[in-house]
Amino acid sequence: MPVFHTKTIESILEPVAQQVSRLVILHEEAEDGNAMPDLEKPVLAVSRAVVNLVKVGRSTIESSEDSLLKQDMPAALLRVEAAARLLEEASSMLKVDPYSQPARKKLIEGARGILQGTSSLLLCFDESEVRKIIRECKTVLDYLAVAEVIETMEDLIQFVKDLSPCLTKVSREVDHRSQELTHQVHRETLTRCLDSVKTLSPILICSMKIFIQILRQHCRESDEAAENRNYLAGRMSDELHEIIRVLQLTTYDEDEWD
Amino acid sequence: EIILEACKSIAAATGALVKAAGTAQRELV
Repeated sequence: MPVFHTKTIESILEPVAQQVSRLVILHEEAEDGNAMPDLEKPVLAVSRAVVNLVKVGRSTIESSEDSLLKQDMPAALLRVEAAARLLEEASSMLKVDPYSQPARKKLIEGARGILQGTSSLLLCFDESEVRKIIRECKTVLDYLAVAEVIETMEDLIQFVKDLSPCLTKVSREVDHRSQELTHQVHRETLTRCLDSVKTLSPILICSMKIFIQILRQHCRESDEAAENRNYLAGRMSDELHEIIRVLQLTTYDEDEWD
Repeated sequence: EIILEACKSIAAATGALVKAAGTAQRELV
């Protein structure tokens, strides 16, 4: 079962998570331990990377229009900064006493804090990216809601012109997202729903065209044609709602899928 | 994205630090 829900987050955090776990085990197994080496340089490298992340993070917060990102990201940055301070303190303490137990504990706490803070930050950023895809999905849903008021060929042409680019964008972004997910069931659900949307869209347009033609001829069958069109628009909407639901899943609760 | 690159740098630096700290302990275990 994967721990991280996207391949990008996994590739960034998994190696360091393994290193930290290993250090914790080593620390527990060798409680007295050997003398710690001078960690000033590697700690300085972490501190520099943290300063850069905080700078980049603040710039992201300032330029973003996503209120949730603005709300959540500062706490993650503070967490990373606090963890870096713990590492600096540990390094200073180990310089004085390379066997210091409190320093070792600080070192582990700091490394864990960096891992957790970076993880929170990546999650904030990822959720914001997901919200962008969801906005695109909702735009398509808005267009689908308009399908039942289209009664002329001119309006249908405009409808297709409006819907096509949004649908292409949703298709590209959801496809990319599904490839990014580490959870196979989520990935397959996104692919299946997206395939349905892509299959249904030309059929919907065709049903709208048939409805308009029947309406023009003042035939009684227009009710049936409208029903068929509404059914197809409804099916597409259902698939898009399912895409939105799965896009927001980040947990691995298998019970949910039972 | 720049923020992903910044996170990668932190992860790499932390990994190197933890590895350096772990090496001394490993000798004892």
